Amino acid sequence: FSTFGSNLKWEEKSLTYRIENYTPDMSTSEVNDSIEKALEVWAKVTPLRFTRVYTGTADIMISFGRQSHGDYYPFDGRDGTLAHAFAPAPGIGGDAHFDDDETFTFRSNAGYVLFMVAAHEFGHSLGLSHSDDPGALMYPVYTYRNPDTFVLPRDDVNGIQSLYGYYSTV
Amino acid sequence: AVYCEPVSEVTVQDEGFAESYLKKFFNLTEERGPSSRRGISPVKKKLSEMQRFYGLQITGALDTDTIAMMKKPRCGVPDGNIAR
Repeated sequence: FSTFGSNLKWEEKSLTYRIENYTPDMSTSEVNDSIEKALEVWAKVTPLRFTRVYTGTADIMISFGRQSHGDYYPFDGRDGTLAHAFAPAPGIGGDAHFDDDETFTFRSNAGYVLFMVAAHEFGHSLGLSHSDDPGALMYPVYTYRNPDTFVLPRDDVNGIQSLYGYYSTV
Repeated sequence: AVYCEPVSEVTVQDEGFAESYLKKFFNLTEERGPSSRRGISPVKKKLSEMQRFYGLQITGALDTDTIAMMKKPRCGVPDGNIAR
C-alpha cells in the first residue's frame, strides 16, 4: 500500500459527506446506498465515522460531472478515467468526482459498479494513494467485484490502519 | 468482467496515447533532466517506471502488454510517488 504522506490525513475521526448530484444511470436510492456502503468499507476497520449532510460544505463532497467540471482535471469521456478524488485537506481536499460519461451500476457488470469505484475513491479521500498490489482495492485499474460479498483486502486494511489505527467501539 | 480488445501491434496512435498517459499518470514532462542528458529518453524512463509499478516486463519500450494496461479503465489519480 501507499499513502499520500503521514501528514495528509484527517485529524477528526468524525467526517461528513454530501451527495451534490446524481447519475441518471441509477435510482437515487441505489446511489445513496452505494455511497454509504463504500464509506462503510473504511469505517469497519478504523475509528472513522461518516455522517451524511444535505446542505453546506461537507468534508467529502461527492458529485457526478463530465469533461471539464470545475477542478482543472477534466474527465475524458467514456472509459479511460472513471473518477478521481483529492487527498485530505480543507476545501476541495477529500472530494470525490465521478465521470458521468461512464455507465454506473448498482451491482451489474453491464457498467462500472458505483460501489467499487466509490470505495476506491474514498480511499484517496482518506489519504491512501495507489497500491501496486493487483488484488488491492487501491490498485488503480478497475476490476469488477460483487458488492454483496466484497471484503476489504488486507493490503488496504494495512494501509488505512497505518493512518488511523484500528476499529474502536469507543 | 472488463473486456479489452487484444492488441496485436503498437500503432502511431498508441504512441501518442501512451505519451498522454505517461504525462497524466507518471508525470512525464518536456524538461531535460539528468537522465535525459545522459541519453536516456524521458519516455523510456517513465515507461520503465510504469512497467515496474504494474509488474510488467521492464523493457522501457511500448510493447503490447504495456499499451493494453494503459487502455484499461482506471482511477484518474496519478500513480506511484507522483500522486504525492
